[in-house]
Amino acid sequence: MLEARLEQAALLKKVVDAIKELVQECNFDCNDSGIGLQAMDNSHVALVSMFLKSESFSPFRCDRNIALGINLNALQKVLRAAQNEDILTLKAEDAPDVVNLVFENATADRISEYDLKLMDIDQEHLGIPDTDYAAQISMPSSEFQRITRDLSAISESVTIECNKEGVSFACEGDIGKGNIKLRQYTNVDKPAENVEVNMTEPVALTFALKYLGNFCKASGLSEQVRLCLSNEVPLMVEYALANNSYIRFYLAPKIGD
Amino acid sequence: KSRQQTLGKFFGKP
Repeated sequence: MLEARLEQAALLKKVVDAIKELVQECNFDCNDSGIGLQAMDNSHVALVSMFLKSESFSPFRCDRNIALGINLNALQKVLRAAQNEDILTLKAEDAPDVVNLVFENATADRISEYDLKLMDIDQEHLGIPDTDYAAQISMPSSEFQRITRDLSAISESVTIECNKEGVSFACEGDIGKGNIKLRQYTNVDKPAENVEVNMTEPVALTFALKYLGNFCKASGLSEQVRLCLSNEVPLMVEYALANNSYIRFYLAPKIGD
Repeated sequence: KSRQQTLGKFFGKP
């Protein structure tokens, strides 16, 4: 059986908010190392890979592998009943028809319990190769969100270019063009504001802003975001969570005709 | 004009 207790319901609420635009139904794969999820969007252009390590829960118990097939819209309806600060416990039997969610407020004078029906989801898992990315950029997640939003107003696509000058986000649309340059920045007192650029070779790739905008829905999960790029491979956008848990998005590049 | 690629080209079945 599965029993996983989260100190703050906010984490699961934010995870579901972050992925439900991209994916409507997916398996939450539970095993003794934690709860994972891998799913592609319908067009097979973007993929979300999330893993909440067992250390992110207290306690965490999962005796055997359990796949919880969940409709994220339905899960979100149930999670709306949880306050951000509530303690959230997920429970399921070994071959479950439902997942049980319990929300307790901090003063333990309210306990809400919901059963969410599960579904059989036949999901293909893709092998994501380990990549030594040519460029890794860490920046405030709010900054990346703003860049994505601002450029979306001008164009459908952005070209992310990383060279020894720094990183640039450039786009061109009907009304004109835009370009945002970021340079390395270190703030010892506020490391969340740091911009870090590590590059082994110059990279330039073009991506659909629509998907980047979807990924940015995870901004509330982490103050920093990491973009990993190599020429001619999908972009990885990572939001690191506590206890080595993470939510990662992959996006296939666009190529010129 | 540019063309959107899909992930299947890059990520295989494990």
